[in-house]
Amino acid sequence: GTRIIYDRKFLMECRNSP
Amino acid sequence: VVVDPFSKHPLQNRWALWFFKNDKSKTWQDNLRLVTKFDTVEDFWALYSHIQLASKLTSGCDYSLFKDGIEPMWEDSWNKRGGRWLITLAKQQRHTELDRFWLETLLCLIGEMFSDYSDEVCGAVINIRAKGDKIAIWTREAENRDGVIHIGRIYKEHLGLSSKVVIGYQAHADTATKSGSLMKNKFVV
Repeated sequence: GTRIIYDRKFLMECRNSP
Repeated sequence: VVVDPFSKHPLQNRWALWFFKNDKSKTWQDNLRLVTKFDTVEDFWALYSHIQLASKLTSGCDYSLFKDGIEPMWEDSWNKRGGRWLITLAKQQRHTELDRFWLETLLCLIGEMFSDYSDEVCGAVINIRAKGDKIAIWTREAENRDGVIHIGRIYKEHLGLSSKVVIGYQAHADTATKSGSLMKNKFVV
C-alpha cells in the first residue's frame, strides 16, 4: 500500500495554520 | 480539488506519547505513564503546544513517542532485537539545541521521513539528565544494516549535524548487559 509521508515544511505549515 | 478546512491530515501510524518521572518510592513501570495517542498532524501539534518543552522538565524525566502498541522499554517484543541511534548532548546544549533536536526527531517519526525503512522505527526517547541529556530513535532490528544505516543518515541530516559529528547505533541487547564505558557502537554515521 501507499505510505503517508509528510515533509518538514508541510508539517511546520500545519502548525501555523488556524 | 476542494480542500475541507476542517479536515485533519492523517498520519501513517497512530503514536503514543509517554512520560516518565523519576520517583524513587515507586517502581520503574509505575513511573511510566501514557499521556495520550494521536493519529493526525493537527492533533500532534495540539499535543505538542500543550505539553512542557523538554528543556523545562526536571532531571530524571523522559518523554517517549512510540507507535501504538509498542511500549517504550527494551523488553517489548518489538524492541528487544532492536537498538537506538543515540544523540548525547553536552550540558549547555539543553538551552541551545535540545528542544529543536527533539522536535526534529518527532517530525521525522510522524512524517515517516525514512521512506520504506520507516517500518523499522519503533519510537524515540528523550532523557533529561543532570549529567547530559540524550535523544534516541529506536528501531526494531539491529541486524537490519541497510535500514539502520539509512535511518541514521537521514536522522543526522534532519538534525543539521555536520559531517564531522559522528553518531552511534547501539543494540539494546548490548546496552542492557554492558556498562557505559564498555558501550560499543554497532554502526556509526
